[in-house]
Amino acid sequence: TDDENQHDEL
Amino acid sequence: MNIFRLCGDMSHLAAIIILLLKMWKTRSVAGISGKSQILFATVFTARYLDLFTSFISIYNTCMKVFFIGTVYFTIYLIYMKFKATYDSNHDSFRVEFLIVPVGGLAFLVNHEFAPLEIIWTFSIYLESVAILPQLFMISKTGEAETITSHYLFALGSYRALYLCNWIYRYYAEGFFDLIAVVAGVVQTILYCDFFYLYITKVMKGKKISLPA
Repeated sequence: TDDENQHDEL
Repeated sequence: MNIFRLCGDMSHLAAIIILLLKMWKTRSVAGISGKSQILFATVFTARYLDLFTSFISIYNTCMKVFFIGTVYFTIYLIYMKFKATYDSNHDSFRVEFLIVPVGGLAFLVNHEFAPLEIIWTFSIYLESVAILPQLFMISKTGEAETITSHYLFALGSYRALYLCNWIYRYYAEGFFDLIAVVAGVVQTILYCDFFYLYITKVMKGKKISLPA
């Protein structure tokens, strides 16, 4: 749920 | 999403499709390193665990599912369906020499000491060196089929395009992921030798063959 650790790349 | 990122992803997609078509049409996995494909399967599985924890976009989810699905299908073709054509004698790179140090490094150098984050970091580091068994195999046999060269060129271009994407994102969005960038630079450097051969030989209609 922590947005900071969301990786948006493949 | 920017043009570099999109081109990078399309290049990655093209690489996978080229490889599958080569194997399917020729009914052969000759010249393809099963070990590199197992490493890529490890990379995708580890990195895309976030399919279960976070949703980014339909595009993101579809690409992840496609990459995971196709890499396991590729492994099935190499080790089962077209096993007879698999050249295991030349696929002799010791992958433990990659997995162990990369695993250790992921523990030591990461953005956050949390399980999913360490696994993500592991996948980024492992991807940067996952092509080595394939390159080793080519150096051992001294040649690569032209279609295999196209595959490698597309696969190498993907991370090079991501480097452009990261430069763009740094200036446009202030986005900067040191781990991904350093690993991406390493990954791209490993292909440089191959890029040179591709441009000087394959683009002129010759196949890659190394002096014995």
